[in-house]
Amino acid sequence: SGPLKLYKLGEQKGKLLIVVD
Amino acid sequence: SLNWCPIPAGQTLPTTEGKVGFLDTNLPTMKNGNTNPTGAVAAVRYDDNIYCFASACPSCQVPLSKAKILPANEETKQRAPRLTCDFCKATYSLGDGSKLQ
Repeated sequence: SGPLKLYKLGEQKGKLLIVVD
Repeated sequence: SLNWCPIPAGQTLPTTEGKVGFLDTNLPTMKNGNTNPTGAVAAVRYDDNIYCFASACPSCQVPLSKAKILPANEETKQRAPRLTCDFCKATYSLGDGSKLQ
């Protein structure tokens, strides 16, 4: 099995954002 | 360039230290038919940081809802905490996602 996929989170104007491939 | 996508309103970051929560992204690229219909990702708060990662363990595919956070150790060069799957005990670095030992 491979590594655990990690995601970057952010916040802008009170809204959550996520970086996807 | 990073592809920032909004997480639907109503999703909140976990507040309890060390307790894994989920965010439903509803993003098509994150959804997976039967196994992840809401495009959920897992998130945990630890040491004033939020770590976000796949909702299921790569080793056993069981949801990481009961995963435990372990402190950094020499395996992560004392820089990143570790996550252990409660079901199969596979352990990962929350710094780069690598499977440990």
